[in-house]
Amino acid sequence: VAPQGRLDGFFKVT
Amino acid sequence: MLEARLPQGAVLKKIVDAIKEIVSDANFDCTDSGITLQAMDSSHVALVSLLLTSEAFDPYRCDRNLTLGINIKTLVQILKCSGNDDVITLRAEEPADTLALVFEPPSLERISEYEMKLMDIDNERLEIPDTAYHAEITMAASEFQRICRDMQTLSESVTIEATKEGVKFSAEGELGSGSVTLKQGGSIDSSAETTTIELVQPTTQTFSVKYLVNFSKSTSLAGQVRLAMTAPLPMLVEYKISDCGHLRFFLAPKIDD
Repeated sequence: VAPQGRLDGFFKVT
Repeated sequence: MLEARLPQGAVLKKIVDAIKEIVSDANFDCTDSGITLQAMDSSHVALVSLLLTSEAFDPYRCDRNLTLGINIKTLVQILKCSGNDDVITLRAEEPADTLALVFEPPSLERISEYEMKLMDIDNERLEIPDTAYHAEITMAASEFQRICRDMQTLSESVTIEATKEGVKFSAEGELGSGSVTLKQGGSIDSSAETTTIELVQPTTQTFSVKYLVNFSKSTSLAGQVRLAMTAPLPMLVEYKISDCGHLRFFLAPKIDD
């Protein structure tokens, strides 16, 4: 089973 | 102060129902131009982004920016006290420590008023970058919901493959495998049932189907759903709310080896 990716790093904290 | 009268109160109920499994607490940011919400699920796999512009309301008044920290479960419970045809008015004063909700049926013979306590939610504000998507699929929202539920019977993952011929959803589990392919519809017939694919390049990504099933609870908000993919970036799943906003979900894909 492929591991689940995360959103961290994709969205910039403003 | 905020005073926002939503003639179609059911829209708020549908939005909250669609996000309640993903986020537990969220800030509703109210400005002169409308109400927005942005929140990630606790495992940082999915992000919800809501926009309800001031046009959704009649009238809408927000003198100063207000952040309403809302426990979604509480809001769900309070909204259960409203009827599906009710007009819902939201009211908050500064400092925003409570939110008043007024429910009025079209007959106007009954007014119910509720007040919920607000929370202080420490939420990072995120900037969603503009993405040039490699594959954009527009399809019937009900079809997307059905496919996600069907794939969930086989596996916890679903692979979405977009080519110029169509879009294929497939799942492979211990018990067996299955797939549904939707062919690209003709451009003349542009009904809600038509599947359209805008493709820069063929794109395949795999996602947790449980999240997609949750997103597809938004089906009653819009006739169509838009899926936008660029590997290996998160997929965008978008439901338009008439001409007055949208409910967007971003979902991190499974990591491809």
